[in-house]
Amino acid sequence: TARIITFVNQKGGVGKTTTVVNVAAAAGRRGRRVLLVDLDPQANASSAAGVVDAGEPGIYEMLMEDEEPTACVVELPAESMSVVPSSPALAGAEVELVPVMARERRLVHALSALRGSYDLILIDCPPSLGLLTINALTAADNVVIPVQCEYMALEGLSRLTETLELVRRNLNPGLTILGLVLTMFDGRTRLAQQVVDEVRSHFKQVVFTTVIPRSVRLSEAPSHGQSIFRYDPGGRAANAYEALADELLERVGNS
Amino acid sequence: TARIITFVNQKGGVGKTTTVVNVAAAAGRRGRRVLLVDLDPQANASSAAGVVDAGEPGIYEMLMEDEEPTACVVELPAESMSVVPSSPALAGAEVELVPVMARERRLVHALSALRGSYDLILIDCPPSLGLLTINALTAADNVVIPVQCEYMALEGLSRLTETLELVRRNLNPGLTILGLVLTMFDGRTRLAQQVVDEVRSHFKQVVFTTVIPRSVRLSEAPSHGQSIFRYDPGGRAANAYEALADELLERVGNS
Ligand SMILES: Nc1ncnc2c1ncn2[C@@H]1O[C@H](COP(=O)(O)OP(=O)(O)OP(=O)(O)O)[C@@H](O)[C@H]1O
Ligand SMILES: Nc1ncnc2c1ncn2[C@@H]1O[C@H](COP(=O)(O)OP(=O)(O)OP(=O)(O)O)[C@@H](O)[C@H]1O
Ligand SMILES: [Mg+2]
Ligand SMILES: [Mg+2]
Repeated sequence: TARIITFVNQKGGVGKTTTVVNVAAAAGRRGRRVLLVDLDPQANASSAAGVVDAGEPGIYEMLMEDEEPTACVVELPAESMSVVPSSPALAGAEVELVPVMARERRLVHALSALRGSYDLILIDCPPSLGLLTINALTAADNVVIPVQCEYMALEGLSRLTETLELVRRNLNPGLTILGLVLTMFDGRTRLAQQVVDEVRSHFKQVVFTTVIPRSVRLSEAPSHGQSIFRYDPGGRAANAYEALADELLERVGNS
Repeated sequence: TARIITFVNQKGGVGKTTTVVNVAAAAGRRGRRVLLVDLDPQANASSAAGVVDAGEPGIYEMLMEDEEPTACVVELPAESMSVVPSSPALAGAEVELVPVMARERRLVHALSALRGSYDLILIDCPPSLGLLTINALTAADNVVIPVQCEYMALEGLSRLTETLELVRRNLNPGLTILGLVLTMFDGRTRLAQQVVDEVRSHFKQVVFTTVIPRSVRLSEAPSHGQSIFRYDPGGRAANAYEALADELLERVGNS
């Protein structure tokens, strides 16, 4: 049955979507059966992975209208993955969920019908700690926390770990941090290395060894709806995400 | 009475906070009486502007507990501005506001007591289109939309303009776009110029002429709690934000 991993950080623009899409693609290329769930109304992960005009049903119908989950899955054989795409309708879900019974567990129930068909289910979240992200944290076995190598990205980490603790205590006792991944590392600046050192000294071996470099290839790939492995195979960024996926799969296998 | 301008974009990490803080500081240095309102639970604007340990009362108490607004203001003479600081408690407001009568107008009412004391009130928003951002859009005369020179930043613009139209129709008929500002422009990549061309061809003269370059100085300044004018006076980034503030003040003066 599938391991469910949520990629979370309420700080915006830290590389959540880029990391989910490329780790999903790397794991798929290694033969794992991977489902990417796009829980962000921006639907960046859906388009970056290559979903064109998702239509219905998608994550909104699955979460809010009890749509049959298998009907919400789009196959992307070119990227060796399946996707439950997002749509702008999801933006309304944050408010619509408030009065719903067991509102934090809608995703858990929806995914239970899919877990048997995949090895990995990877969830992309919006940059907030609202009910959509809480649903993703309640459904997850583990979280991966992308951290941009910038000062402002450090500021939110303690609030994030506090939220994880709240979810662990009230909704999902088994939730653990699989790892933190440092993104957009620019070796030419002192600041980037300072952030890396700070995060490693605080979170120690929980931080993945692989650091993702800043690379314009990663910001170009989404405009082609391709993972980095199709857009720039063999490049620095592709190698980094391959190494990260290996580390992540090893941690999954060992725990 | 103050002109209220909200800086908005639900895409994360596009430079909202960096732009609000530096435009506020530039306007303050030109003698305008400026109030920066931090409506993001991440409180990045508060710390980047130099607010240390904001304590209470702040924006949460002003919005949710009818605290006297003047009591929520922190003076930052070193940056020629005043700030209503954020706090993590604000994260709860998105959900707490849902059942509140006239929930979208809490900020309008709170700011009415402050408008007489300032020339400009600039509001920083979280990366979402939830009730906090809706409050900021309902209170504003104008919006400024920071757009990162990245492909993924283009994807959310139509959803943002649709939301502005909804707010205009239901909550704030006078709301207009003062301008879009292109941020983190890296002249070495083709992608950045493509994004600039695309945004200019779509929004035409609404886009500010000034483009903010990618500059490590801008990402270092927040760790010192300083605007770019104190951290790297006379540098490329300071000059860009000075030029942007001039353009913005001109548009405010002429409309
Ligand atoms: N390593 C990298 N090098 C260069 N650009 C990158 C890298 N990773 C991501 N980007 C670019 O930076 C921007 C932000 O990344 P991304 O959208 O993945 O972050 P996010 O955390 O998902 O954002 P949001 O908070 O809006 O969901 C995107 O334009 C993306 O293409
Ligand atoms: N022109 C620039 N050049 C280089 N770095 C920049 C620039 N503008 C902003 N940054 C850095 O990029 C990151 C994102 O910027 P910022 O936090 O201002 O964006 P935001 O839109 O407010 O993010 P959020 O969506 O999380 O509120 C920060 O670490 C900031 O220091
Ligand atoms: Mg994203
Ligand atoms: Mg911000």
